[in-house]
Amino acid sequence: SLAERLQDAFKKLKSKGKLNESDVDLALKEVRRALLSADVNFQVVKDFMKRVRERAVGHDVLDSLTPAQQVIKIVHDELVGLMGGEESKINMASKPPTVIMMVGLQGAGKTTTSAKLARLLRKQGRKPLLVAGDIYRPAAIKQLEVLGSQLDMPVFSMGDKQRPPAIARAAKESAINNGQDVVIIDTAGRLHIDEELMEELFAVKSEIKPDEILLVVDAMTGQDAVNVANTFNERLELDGVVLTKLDGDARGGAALSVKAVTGRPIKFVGIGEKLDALETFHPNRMADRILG
Amino acid sequence: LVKVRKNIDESLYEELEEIMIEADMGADIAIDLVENLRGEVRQRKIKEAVEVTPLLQELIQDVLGGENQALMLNVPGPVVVMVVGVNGVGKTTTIGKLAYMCKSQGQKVIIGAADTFRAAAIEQLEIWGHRVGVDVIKHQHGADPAAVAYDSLQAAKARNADVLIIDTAGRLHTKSNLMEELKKIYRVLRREIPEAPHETLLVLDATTGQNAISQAKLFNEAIDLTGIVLTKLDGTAKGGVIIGINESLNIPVKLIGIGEGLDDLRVFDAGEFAAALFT
Ligand SMILES: Nc1nc2c(ncn2[C@@H]2O[C@H](COP(=O)(O)OP(=O)(O)OP(=O)(O)O)[C@@H](O)[C@H]2O)c(=O)[nH]1
Ligand SMILES: Nc1nc2c(ncn2[C@@H]2O[C@H](COP(=O)(O)OP(=O)(O)OP(=O)(O)O)[C@@H](O)[C@H]2O)c(=O)[nH]1
Ligand SMILES: [Mg+2]
Ligand SMILES: [Mg+2]
Repeated sequence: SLAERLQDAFKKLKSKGKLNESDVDLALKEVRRALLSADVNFQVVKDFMKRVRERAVGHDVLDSLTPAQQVIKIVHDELVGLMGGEESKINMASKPPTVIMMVGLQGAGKTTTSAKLARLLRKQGRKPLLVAGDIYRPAAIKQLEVLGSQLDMPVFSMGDKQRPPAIARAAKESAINNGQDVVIIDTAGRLHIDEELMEELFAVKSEIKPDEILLVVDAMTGQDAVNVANTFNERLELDGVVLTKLDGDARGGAALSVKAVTGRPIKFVGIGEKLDALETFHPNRMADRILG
Repeated sequence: LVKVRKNIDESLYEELEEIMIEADMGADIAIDLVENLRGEVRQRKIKEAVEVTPLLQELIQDVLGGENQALMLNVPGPVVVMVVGVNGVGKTTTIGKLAYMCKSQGQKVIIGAADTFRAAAIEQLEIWGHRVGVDVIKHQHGADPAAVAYDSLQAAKARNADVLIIDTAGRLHTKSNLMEELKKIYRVLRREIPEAPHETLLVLDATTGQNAISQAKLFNEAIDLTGIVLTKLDGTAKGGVIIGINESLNIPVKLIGIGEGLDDLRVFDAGEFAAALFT
């Protein structure tokens, strides 16, 4: 573990006498290594290590009997400070319905998360409507309808011949007529570099002015997380992020990368394939996980 | 991607190391490759900065084994291809594309819909089968995947299919009960045809970071992988993690996915892959 490697590093360094700044720099290489192996983006690690170093070359590390523990504490605090600080809740509209848009790369978990979120919001007393906004993927509409029926949750669909902005508009009107106060729009997975499809998302946003746009990101995403998050944020102005598939053993460094580069909070985490597997984000647990 | 320079200096090596890390090759591998590169630059007495990156590409290409490792589809049929991987990486879509590729080469293809778990997985695969014009063998949702695999193989034999491609449900490699299910499918196929499955392909998403190594390791321990399909290379991710997988597990990349259409599947080319890391 990082704690053990840091202890070994400091043991060697202290055996030569009192610790100095360059000793700490040597030990910090272990932290950098841990963050990169956890898939935190290279540039994000660089910036993060600057902040850590500033605090780590102070007297509470240099004079400490347990410098490794001090450094871990500093790194952990910095991670939690960076990733935390916001409540994991959806921005509710002052006048219903609240409209939520789920966006992200192919296969990230948008459709499954849409259903999970609907279930969660219903438990909180809302009346959600799921909207089948993916008109491209084979059987995408069917997939959302199956999940909706598993939850006994209504699903709005206009088939795959209408365009997503029109579908979103009609879904919002339908929700108003049927007394549903949360509309969750599932969209097709797309590359952030696909001009046409990013424009389509912008068109949906302009049409129905969502209260919440959530970027769904796979926890195993590597260095590319910053490119994806940055582009989606620049085009759409995200409100939050959902990190999925955290029930695996991915360290999840993408969480730090995405937060660092967009400033948008991670609001929920997906922890399984079942529809009850959605939790609010805990920055301290994420920090532990990233540090390994 | 590499800045134009006059001299071979430390900043060049640092820049190359950064590019490799950002390509998801992993810090340790990037550092090792830079060390090898320094040695080669000295040995070959290279003086021009512009010659360094092509040399690094050459070193990477060497690691990837040089010859392109095609699918072994030239044995008497049916050749059985089992497709596995974690959730959402592109298994089902890849199977549609692979069926199309084989059919275009004159082969009779059958698909086995052994993902009986995920919502509308069977319907999704049936649409692909319809697009390509190949039969899809399926049971009802919730059926035993091994039973579907078994029936698909019987159908492939009875209909004289050249290739049988079996779709499986996405599963995290850390879930031992799901890995056991995969082993059972493998055993069922092996009992019917001693060399089956002839190909066990792990589908990896190019956007995946270092976790891909854990995925490859555990799927390989469960069912002895013969190759990797690296998908979503049409994005900005480089998929550099396959270099580490090649080095530590000796599993070659055989195919790459470069889009969501029927035709977006290519045979892996190490030279092109190495070059793309730096562009
Ligand atoms: N283990 C696990 N699997 C998940 C989680 N979230 C989603 N999945 C699975 O990931 C796969 C992809 O999920 P989808 O909901 O289809 O992803 P998507 O983003 O809608 O995909 P596209 O519409 O094709 O872009 C499915 O097999 C899901 O069951 C999670 O938190 N944990
Ligand atoms: N851009 C791009 N998208 C791809 C590629 N391969 C697959 N996809 C997309 O990735 C998403 C997931 O593909 P699937 O084939 O459903 O993935 P899967 O591994 O079968 O998913 P599960 O069965 O849920 O585990 C779909 O939206 C596909 O269109 C590719 O090479 N490039
Ligand atoms: Mg979807
Ligand atoms: Mg599938």
